[in-house]
Amino acid sequence: TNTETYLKSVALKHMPPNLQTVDMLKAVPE
Amino acid sequence: MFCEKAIELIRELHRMSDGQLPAFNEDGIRQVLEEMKALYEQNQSDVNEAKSEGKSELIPTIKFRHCCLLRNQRCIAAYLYDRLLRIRALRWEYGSVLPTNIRFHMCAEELEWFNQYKKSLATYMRSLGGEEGLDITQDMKPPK
Amino acid sequence: TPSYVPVPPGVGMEDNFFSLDDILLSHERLPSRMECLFPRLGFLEKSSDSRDIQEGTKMEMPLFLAKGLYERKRRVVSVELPKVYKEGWRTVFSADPTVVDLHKMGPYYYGLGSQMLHFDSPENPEIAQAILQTFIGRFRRTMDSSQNAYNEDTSALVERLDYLERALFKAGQSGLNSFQCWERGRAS
Repeated sequence: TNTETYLKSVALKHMPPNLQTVDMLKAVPE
Repeated sequence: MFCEKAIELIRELHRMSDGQLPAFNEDGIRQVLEEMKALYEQNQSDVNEAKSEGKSELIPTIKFRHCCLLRNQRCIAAYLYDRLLRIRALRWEYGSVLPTNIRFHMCAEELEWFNQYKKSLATYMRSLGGEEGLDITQDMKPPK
Repeated sequence: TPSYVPVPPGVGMEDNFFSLDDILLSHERLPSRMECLFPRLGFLEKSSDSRDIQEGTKMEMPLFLAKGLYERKRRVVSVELPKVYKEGWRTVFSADPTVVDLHKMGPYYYGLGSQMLHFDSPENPEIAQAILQTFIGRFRRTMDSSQNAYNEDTSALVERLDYLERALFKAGQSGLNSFQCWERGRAS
């Protein structure tokens, strides 16, 4: 949650509407 | 070609494979976000034109720009994420108070992330080893 | 900082979203042919004055873009197999994989080769076999030299290795150094 919040605040919220999320579960390998 | 600024961000970190934290490249990120904005607006315009005038030949171009948008998003996210991994490592190397010269290389949001990480780690360590908790960041090498 | 562990590259045909190595690999350029018109993107293609990228244009395209545009059923973009994966070179590798300078021929020989399998080619089974057998043929030397070169200049040992092999070499060296440190009573 900390990391998602951070990514949103620094960059994702400034991106085009359809690109404002990253699927963290998929992105972070086990 | 698009996405050249984005790959520069990645190269900047990749060059420092030992985990050093370079200064936060705010300008680099801003440039990539600007490129994303331009690509998105061009695509919006072409999508409208393709729909209203039936210009299906614009579809390959729209897809081209969309690939570049996804790429820029990935590069920014990976750049920021890799920096967090470096910052996290600093907690284990330096303790909870980072040297000033390192803090200067962090943006405000990274400092906030670091503070939250410290709190999570502290909460976890308090939950270990009975009432006193256990500082697992100490004694990271085995005793002689 | 030993506590810094970057996101590793994906294995085989996979790639990891946050891996810096995978992102750099997918920036490698491949000779490609545009199989349809790309309107309004002519400015990307330096040799042309056209407003559009014309069908049939040959250009070097980064892997991520070629992968993103490629469609199995429709001809949008076609990618040329880099020569190191073609039959001629595959024969060289099968004769003796250890003689090839994989840094010069790569530097992402294994990674790029694995990614090329995303593009449907009738040669895919042979390409996959060649990559695998090359790795098997070279791995032992990389591992042996990484375990025997202690406290010396290793640049001659690594200069002909691709990036995957260099990472393995580095891992071997790290293990060797840690062991030596422990033997000398300096690991506590």
